[in-house]
Amino acid sequence: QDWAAPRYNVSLDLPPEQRWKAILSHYNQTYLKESMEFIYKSSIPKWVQAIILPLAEIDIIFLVREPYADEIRGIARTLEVSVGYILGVNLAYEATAY
Amino acid sequence: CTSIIAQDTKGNIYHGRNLDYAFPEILRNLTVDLDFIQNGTIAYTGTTFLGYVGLWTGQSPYKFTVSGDARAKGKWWENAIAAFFKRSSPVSWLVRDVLYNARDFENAALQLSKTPIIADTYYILGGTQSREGLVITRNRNGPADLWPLDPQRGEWFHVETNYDHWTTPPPYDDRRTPAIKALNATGQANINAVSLYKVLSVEPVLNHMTIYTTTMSAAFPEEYSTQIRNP
Repeated sequence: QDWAAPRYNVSLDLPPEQRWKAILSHYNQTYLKESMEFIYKSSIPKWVQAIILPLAEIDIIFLVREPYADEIRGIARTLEVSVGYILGVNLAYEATAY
Repeated sequence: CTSIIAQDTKGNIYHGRNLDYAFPEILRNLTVDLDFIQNGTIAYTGTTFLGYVGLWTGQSPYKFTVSGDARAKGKWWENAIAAFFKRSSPVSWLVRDVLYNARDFENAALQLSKTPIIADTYYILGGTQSREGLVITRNRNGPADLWPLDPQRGEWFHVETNYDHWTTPPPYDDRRTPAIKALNATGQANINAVSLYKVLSVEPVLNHMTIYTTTMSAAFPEEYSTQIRNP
């Protein structure tokens, strides 16, 4: 059976790091964390992983701009995963579309 | 992916899309519709996956609708140069930027055509007025082709999958032909959000990698609707 996508609000009036926290709280954090890690490891080429993970540990502003950098930081903090995993998932298309 | 823009006989524009991707079992559970709120009003609406901040599908109310389809062209190192040295935009972040910034359909078309992006893609754009429909075939640095709706010449719909519209899709992945047949069978007088959803439900337009189907019309923003598919 098909089903309607759940619908939520994202407040652009909130600081970017806090925008996704309330939505993520509706979901099982362990499932989300494992899903992100699985997609990251399955879809991001090793050479991209080798660039993204160490740079993300320093500061992802080297790689991406605001407000997306702060939104990604906030998601990683909420899910308690590496910023590099979330950054990698967000660049999955760009890492594979060629 | 499959994106369709269509104009009915009254000049209303409808836009629908199937998003097909890897990991469908996981991504179906992560799909959400989001209203991005600013100062108490909806600035724009979009569909994405939890953890993914970009948008491949979205609507600026009373202005335009937009979807993105994958275009696999070029070399991996061209993407790397665009990302790390040119600091170009990820494809789905540009969609979000345009939903937030663009004044109208024309301005959205300009931004989606010209802003440098990391990887090639197709942007499909629908407006609120007659003839406001456009398929933008994108290279990293600019447009490769602009393909507007032209109802006066019988082109009341465009179908974009993952191949340049001026080429023939490969026989092992031809979703374009079944979609065109279904649209012609529906007819311009009968096209609307419901019939467009039915077109997007025809196999193989709908397939085992389809995660969700969204139908939208910028002139009727309350009708934005996403169904998670389980084909």
